[in-house]
Amino acid sequence: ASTQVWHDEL
Amino acid sequence: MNVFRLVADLMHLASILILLLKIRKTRSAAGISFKSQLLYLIVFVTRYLDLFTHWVSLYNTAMKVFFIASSGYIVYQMQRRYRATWDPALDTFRIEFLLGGAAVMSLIFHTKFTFLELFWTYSIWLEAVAILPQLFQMSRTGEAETITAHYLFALGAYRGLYVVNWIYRYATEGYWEWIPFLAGMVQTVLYADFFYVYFSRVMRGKKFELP
Repeated sequence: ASTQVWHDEL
Repeated sequence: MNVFRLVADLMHLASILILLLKIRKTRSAAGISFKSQLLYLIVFVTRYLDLFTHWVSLYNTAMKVFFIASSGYIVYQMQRRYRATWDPALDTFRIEFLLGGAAVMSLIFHTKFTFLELFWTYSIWLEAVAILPQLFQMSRTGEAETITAHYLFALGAYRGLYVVNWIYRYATEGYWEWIPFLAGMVQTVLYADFFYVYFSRVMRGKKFELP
């Protein structure tokens, strides 16, 4: 699993 | 994607196109704060570092590339071709405090202590206050060209609509991130005076003038 937070916005 | 976010993104896109139009048509960057434009360039570069690590959609990538490229272009052109058209003596807000304050805020308030996440959080806090040099300059001169007022309205509406989008996403998807929500609220509050003058004067065909 990725430790990165997912950002789907701009 | 919901309608608030889509309209917000389109307002953001429109704001930059209006700014480019203003500079081209009047052949001048007068009334535009170079410091605010520089802060926006820093905002987009630090936020979209994930351009190289995360694929969301073609829409997402195209918008990110446009926002980085256009803000870079505006900063570059204000320093080169339009250098003589704006007055640095009016643009005196101390952005060191904004750059430093956003750094402190992102070091204290973040969700993960990783390289990308810290830069993303930094961009969120910095964007909340990036308009301050522009608003400060306008409060000193007491007025703005109508096209500049339209630019600022579209830019302010973009983050204001994102706040609505976050409330909507929480209600419909249970999605919640409090850092951008709080930062978006701060930015919208900073805009309050501008919005008031915009609605009471510019929308009625009058010049943007502070009382």
